[in-house]
Amino acid sequence: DQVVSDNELQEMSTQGSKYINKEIQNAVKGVKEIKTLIEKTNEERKILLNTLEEAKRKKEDALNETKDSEMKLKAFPGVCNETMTALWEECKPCLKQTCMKFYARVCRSGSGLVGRQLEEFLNQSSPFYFWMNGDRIDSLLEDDRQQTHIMDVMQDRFDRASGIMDELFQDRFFTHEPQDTYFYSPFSSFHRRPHFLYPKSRIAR
Amino acid sequence: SIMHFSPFGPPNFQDMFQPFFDMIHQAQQAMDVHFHSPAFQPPSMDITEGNDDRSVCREIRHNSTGCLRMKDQCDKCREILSVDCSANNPSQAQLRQELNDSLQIAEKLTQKYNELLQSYQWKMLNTSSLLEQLNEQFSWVSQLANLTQNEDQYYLRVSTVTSQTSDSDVPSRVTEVTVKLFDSDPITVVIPEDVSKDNPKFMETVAEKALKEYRKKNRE
Repeated sequence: DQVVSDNELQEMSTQGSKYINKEIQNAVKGVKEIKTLIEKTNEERKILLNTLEEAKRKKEDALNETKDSEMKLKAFPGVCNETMTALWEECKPCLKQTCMKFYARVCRSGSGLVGRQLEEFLNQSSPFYFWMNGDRIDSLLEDDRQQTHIMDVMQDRFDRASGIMDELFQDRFFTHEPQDTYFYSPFSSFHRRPHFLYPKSRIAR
Repeated sequence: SIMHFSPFGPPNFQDMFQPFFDMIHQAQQAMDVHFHSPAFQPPSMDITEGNDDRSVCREIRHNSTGCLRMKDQCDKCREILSVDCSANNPSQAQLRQELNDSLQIAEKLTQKYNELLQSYQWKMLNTSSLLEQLNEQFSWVSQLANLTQNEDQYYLRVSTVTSQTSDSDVPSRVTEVTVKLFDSDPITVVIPEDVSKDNPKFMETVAEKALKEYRKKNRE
């Protein structure tokens, strides 16, 4: 049964609209809080990025020194070749067996193919490479390549996201000045900051 | 009140929120596509401990160099590493020592860099989740730009209020209220008997339920 009059319906609509208006304000307030959090996180991110760049410089210096020493060492002709070659021939089967056992136990896939690949690899490797810890140097270079790739991709994504956020936070909605008597901005504490996520130097660069 | 936002009458959602939904969504996607990708695994640097099995498996599959990490388990392999060639050339021994020293430093610094990279990744993830929160909290309002085409001053309009017996096992009287929120299709909410329509909380409960439903539909 319809239990209310038209007037009552109108009054109820007004009451309901007030509640919705309040909820819109809450959402807007929430955005303000999240924006502040994003700003704070971004400040921390920038500090971390500086530390990261410093660490990268140090790491690359050490890598260059390692590569230099490796080059110089490689320049020595025929160092202890015979002794090393004899030991290498005995090292290879043990290394292959140990590695295949590990692979079958831990990696659990395609042992046959890996076994052939490993044999070929050991036959082509030189004991001198082994003696110089060439594998560790190669691992370092591979890690460096991966780290650079990860950092590049991460920065690229972040640059795209922050570009959009910069544009978003420059919107009229966020940038109304509070002294404008005709407009009231719930974000009155946000003064116009044209480059919210980018420092100026970064834009210039 | 956001009613004061515009000097020319009720707020115009089109002007206020138009870019928000798309932009927040785009920003969030730009971050997420990468971080949620299974390919995004930071490299492991447990070179010295040799206990990162997954990384060793990957290296073995990739080019077999992972196997060389097991050299310590074979006597003859260990002997190669301790071959002393200094009798042939003393400066060569010194050079080898330098190489080993710089290698150790480089490994340590690479490990340190990796740890920082992971912290940086966490920071990015934090930003990404804040964008997600922003989207969650705000998208329903920002979508109003697309959903409100008329200039009705009511955000919520009640069309019918009926009283009837509920369908549950224990029959009781309930009030069914049909409302329209913005430009939505009619939404019907059911209010239990104990919240009478004369109760000041009645419309708040109706609006709350209707908004909840509206947000749910928007998310879908």
